[in-house]
Amino acid sequence: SSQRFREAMAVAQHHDAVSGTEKQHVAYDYAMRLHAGAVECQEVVSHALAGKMKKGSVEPPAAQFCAYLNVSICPTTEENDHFSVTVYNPLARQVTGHYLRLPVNGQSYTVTAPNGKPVKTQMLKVTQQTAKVRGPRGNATSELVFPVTVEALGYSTYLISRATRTTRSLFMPQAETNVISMAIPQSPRM
Amino acid sequence: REDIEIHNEHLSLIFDTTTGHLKTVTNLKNKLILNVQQAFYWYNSSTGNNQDSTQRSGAYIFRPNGTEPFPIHTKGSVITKVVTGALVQEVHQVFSDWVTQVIRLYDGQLHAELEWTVGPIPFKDSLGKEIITRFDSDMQTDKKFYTDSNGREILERELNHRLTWKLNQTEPVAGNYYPVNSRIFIKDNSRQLTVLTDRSQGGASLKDGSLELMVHRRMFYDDNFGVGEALNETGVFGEGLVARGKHYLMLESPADSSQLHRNLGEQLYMAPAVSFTPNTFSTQDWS
Repeated sequence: SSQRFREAMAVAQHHDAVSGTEKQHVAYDYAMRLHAGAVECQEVVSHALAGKMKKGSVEPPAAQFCAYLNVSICPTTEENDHFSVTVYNPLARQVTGHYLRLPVNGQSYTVTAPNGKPVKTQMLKVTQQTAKVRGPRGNATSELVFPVTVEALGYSTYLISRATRTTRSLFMPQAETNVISMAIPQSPRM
Repeated sequence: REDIEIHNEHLSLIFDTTTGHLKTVTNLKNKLILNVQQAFYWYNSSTGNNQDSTQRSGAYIFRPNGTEPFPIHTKGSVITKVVTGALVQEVHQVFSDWVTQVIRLYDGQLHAELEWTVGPIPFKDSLGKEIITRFDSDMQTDKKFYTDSNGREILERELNHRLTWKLNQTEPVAGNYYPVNSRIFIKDNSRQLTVLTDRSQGGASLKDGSLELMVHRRMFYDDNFGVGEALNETGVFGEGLVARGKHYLMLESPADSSQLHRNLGEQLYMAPAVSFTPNTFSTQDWS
């Protein structure tokens, strides 16, 4: 059953799909097939990671994916105070300094690296501009930004917990965010 | 009242106090300075009746009806917000109510990230529009620019020229556009401006030191090449599509650029896959 994405990609080799010269309803069909294939691939990745992350007989919960991170929407990170992020690196070399931006609703969070050390984070407000999308909107108020390091062809898991008043002060290296707001210029068309 | 400046240990970006546009990029390590003006523009699509001399723009055809695009800007500065912090700094710009951009510098990264959001493209004026982002710099590029054809092979392009046949240029804009599958760059003796993309786009360098990429299109006529309908995707809510994407800007010496943009290109193309699981374990239990 995990051929769906492969088949969708095969169908999309038509130059219409590549260059966007298909009729609109065909464009929707390409998108639907690719999406169905992508969802199936996520299940494959989830099973592969679960296999790797199994601790003895303990199966980790199934991994969830967020397709709208680019518009600050991710139900898992918005609705859970405690969650883990697993980052898989498909490159054959270590990746350092790759930043994650996770939509959240808390004020501050502790992020713990695989080696148990706290990771420096920065919180930024989600603005209308960054979340400008119509349709299913998340309700994140902020984005939690932090760097990750992942080995070649490997994965790293970071634990994120919403900070309570005590944890916040004890060990939460959070970078300050300063915001300078300008008056929004009024264009005649606005 | 001063120019706004953000920097990390590699790059410094300065924004003009009057327009709010990006105006100087400095590579702090190699002391390379690029004077640049980055902004968004729109070409007015051709209409007509698809006979040769009046070929319309459409899904197949990019054929602006003029060589100069129209600037998209508001009165005064386009900057609405500046965010500074130890890990990431951002400059938020609003060029119009349908074109916004966030320029980011992450700590430790060699490139600047330009996240553009364009659309829905206005349609009440019945004018088809092709939206570009354009970098106009002080480089002497001698009519040459470089695009990749498949993420690996970089091809040298020359304005109004074809390598293997004598070109009679009749489309000064469209005739100089090439596919940009992951990156486009211009260079002079000491500097190279490379812009990597997160998707395949079209791009060109129509003036010395200039580099442009098309980010969105919307037209209202069929170009009669077979699709049978206009490239006018109205989206779920009928207003038109909002497109969002990223460009990654590097300013390095030509000698350093080759290796650096290939590294970044690979990292973008094979970006880490991120997945989430609700977690009830404490840190100790989990570890």
